Amino acid sequence: KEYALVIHGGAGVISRDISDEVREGYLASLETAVRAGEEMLREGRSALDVVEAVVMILEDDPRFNAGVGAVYTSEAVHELDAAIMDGRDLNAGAVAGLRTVRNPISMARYIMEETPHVFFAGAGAEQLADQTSLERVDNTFFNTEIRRNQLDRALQRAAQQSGVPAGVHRGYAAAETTGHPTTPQTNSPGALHSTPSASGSGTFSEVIFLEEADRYG
Amino acid sequence: TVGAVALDRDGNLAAATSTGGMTNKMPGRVGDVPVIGAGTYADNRTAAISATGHGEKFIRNVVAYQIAAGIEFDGLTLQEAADRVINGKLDQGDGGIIAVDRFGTISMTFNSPGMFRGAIDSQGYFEVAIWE
Repeated sequence: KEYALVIHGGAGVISRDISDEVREGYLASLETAVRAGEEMLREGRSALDVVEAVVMILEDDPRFNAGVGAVYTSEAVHELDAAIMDGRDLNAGAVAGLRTVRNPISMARYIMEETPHVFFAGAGAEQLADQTSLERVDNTFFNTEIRRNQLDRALQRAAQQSGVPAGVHRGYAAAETTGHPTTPQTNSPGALHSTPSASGSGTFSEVIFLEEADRYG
Repeated sequence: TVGAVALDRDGNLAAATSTGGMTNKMPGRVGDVPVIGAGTYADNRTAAISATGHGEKFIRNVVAYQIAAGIEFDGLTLQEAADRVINGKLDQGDGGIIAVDRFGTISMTFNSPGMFRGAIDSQGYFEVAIWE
């Protein structure tokens, strides 16, 4: 073969009860990304350029858990991780805990190509991003209602399972970065491991990843 | 999590993965699985791989590299190497991988109920799918 491209948008418990509209929406998003990548490959662009570009498309698509549409941490913010690797020379770049770079995959590529290092995380990654021309956004840029609802349900269920009264909070000032009121947080580590829930309603706001599935991205 | 792997006209491979992690995760927890070797790997001698799933499992099993190593050191095909790890070493429901080898062979292997995925190549193959 002269070229080939494969993509994924996450795995896990995906309800078969979703509506045709929702299913077609996901398939259309996948096709858009695949077709865009194929066009680049047909034109002779490098595999590296293509995988970055395709992942950027998926990061900007709110259907998927990356970039816009990313899930929330227990502190009601988004922490984004990305990695990229070049098969020609085993060069690689990775970043973890990004909060303000619109397309984390491009930050991973920057690390790979512009630094002698492989992996940056957290505050150091944000400081490094300050030295780039990559687009920066407020953390709320990644917000979506569906993910917020998932977090609220997870917190509610975790509080029920842990027995920790709803009034016990970490007090994290999430409102500054999310635009949402500070969310009640439990202090129980066990609260982070919830059991699978029943199937969603089949509407877009209820698709698709259930709680345990959210472990799977 | 999202990911992409590609073989270009020059015979080069690349892999990329990006994620928001899991809902309600502890701040600072990394996984699901843009970690080099675990969920992202590319080597022109073997394959480009991007994973999605239970990140801790993929990290402990160094999944992406194990698949590449199966090709390089054990002489497995891409699909054999992917099956050995995804269906032989991981637990059912842990997730899956997409991969392409240096010949353009495509693998989309997962042991979870579903995986959003798509593939295309220069010979006219095209697929987008969610479930088996």
